[in-house]
Amino acid sequence: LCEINNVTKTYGEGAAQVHAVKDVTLTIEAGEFTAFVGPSGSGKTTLLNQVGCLDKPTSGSISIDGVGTSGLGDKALSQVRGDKIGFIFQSYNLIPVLTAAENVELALTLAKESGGRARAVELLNEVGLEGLADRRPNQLSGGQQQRVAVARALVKRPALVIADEPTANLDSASGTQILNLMRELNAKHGVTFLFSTHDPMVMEHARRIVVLRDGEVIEDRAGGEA
Amino acid sequence: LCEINNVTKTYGEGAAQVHAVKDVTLTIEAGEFTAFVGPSGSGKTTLLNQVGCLDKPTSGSISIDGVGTSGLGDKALSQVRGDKIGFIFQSYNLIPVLTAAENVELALTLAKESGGRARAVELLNEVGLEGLADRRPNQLSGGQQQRVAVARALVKRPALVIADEPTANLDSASGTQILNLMRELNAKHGVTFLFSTHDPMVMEHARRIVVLRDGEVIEDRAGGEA
Ligand SMILES: Nc1ncnc2c1ncn2[C@@H]1O[C@H](COP(=O)(O)OP(=O)(O)OP(=O)(O)O)[C@@H](O)[C@H]1O
Ligand SMILES: Nc1ncnc2c1ncn2[C@@H]1O[C@H](COP(=O)(O)OP(=O)(O)OP(=O)(O)O)[C@@H](O)[C@H]1O
Ligand SMILES: [Mg+2]
Ligand SMILES: [Mg+2]
Repeated sequence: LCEINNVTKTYGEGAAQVHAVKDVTLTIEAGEFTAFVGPSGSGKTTLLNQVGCLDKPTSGSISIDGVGTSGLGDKALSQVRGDKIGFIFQSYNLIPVLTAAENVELALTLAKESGGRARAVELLNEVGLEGLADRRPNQLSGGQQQRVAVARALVKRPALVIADEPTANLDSASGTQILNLMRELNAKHGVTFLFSTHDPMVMEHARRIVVLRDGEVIEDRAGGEA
Repeated sequence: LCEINNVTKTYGEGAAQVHAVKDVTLTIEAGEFTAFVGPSGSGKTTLLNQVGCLDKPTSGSISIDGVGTSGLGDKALSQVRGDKIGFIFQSYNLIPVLTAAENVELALTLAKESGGRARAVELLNEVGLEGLADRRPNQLSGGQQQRVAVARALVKRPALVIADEPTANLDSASGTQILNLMRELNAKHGVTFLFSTHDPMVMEHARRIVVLRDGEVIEDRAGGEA
């Protein structure tokens, strides 16, 4: 599903240059349930931003579903992203003036698809937020906002979901609930999941674990569920 | 240090009314190292916002160091807060146009105190962010931003630190590093720490654990370090 070839991402210039991701090569098969782990600052978010078409590598190439993405212009890149990828950001990024349901159904509304409200409410129930569809983000707890972001990523049934620390603000029951939802989508519909996480529970549910340190892959092993 | 008497916080009106905190009474002694735990949405952030003078209870009263805070006007309340309390927010709240060091030393700069830069760099080193003092928040990973927020809360050596999910985005090594820093401040300088957390590691280091569910205290027990 994803070919990541010699991807490097560098920030800044000269002595202050930061090598956030250094020459990473990986293959992601369709249907994977894979956790990226490693110390804070090791490059997990940066690497997933490249794979998720939110950013372009400094060098190297990425292709999603056979489509080379690292050479595309911004408009074409966001088309690929919109069609194929759902993203859960490390800092949620909900729109403050929209309700939970409006945040979730936004992608459908923009695509002029119908049935958005019903689908949003269904997903909000599945992530444990029954009855909270009409709250705004500042009327929700940190963990509740995080779960709205999970529902939003899933609304268009993307082929690939990239989830950056999806359980960081959740108690173990809520974290398990959304992880089980993701495993079900993975098992029944073949949705590919790539996680960035520090949560041992997510690692136990992963079938593959890719370990980063200082921007490099230092280990690629079976996860708890392999 | 803190007297929390029959504190209730309610949002909204009528049928949509949310009882985020329901009639909580607690005493916090100076020098405590206490974790507030409970499911997502159980009221931890809301309760700590009342104690930290960021919000006022709907009913009930709070006093910090003998000063009744729940009846104060906004100006007086922010004076108490500025003098006595350091806050680590669940979503960090760093100022995007300032560097990490400028964010940390801001409170000293506003109080026209000198030595801010040196103190900021010292604290950034203590939370594991050597060399990152001049980066802006969007040039830092999620966990690095969270640690800048920790350093900022400690810069004025407050009597009370309220830390809302301080390790949520940290790997276990970074989380242990900042928790050890906090334990040292607690042991050597008597700084009181109140945590909201889902992290078992923080609970193991706490001497007292207060368990919330649906806005009520359902358990008040010894922590791992009691
Ligand atoms: N402005 C508001 N209007 C209505 N309800 C609110 C508002 N702010 C918070 N709430 C509700 O109050 C309850 C407590 O929220 P709080 O943020 O204190 O939970 P929490 O224990 O910190 O959860 P988490 O672990 O997810 O951070 C939640 O059910 C939340 O939806
Ligand atoms: N715009 C930027 N300029 C300079 N350095 C940057 C920039 N953005 C990120 N970095 C650096 O790149 C490195 C990788 O960051 P990244 O966000 O990928 O880490 P991470 O593994 O997701 O960490 P965490 O677990 O804390 O979320 C970090 O050292 C960070 O400071
Ligand atoms: Mg990250
Ligand atoms: Mg909270």
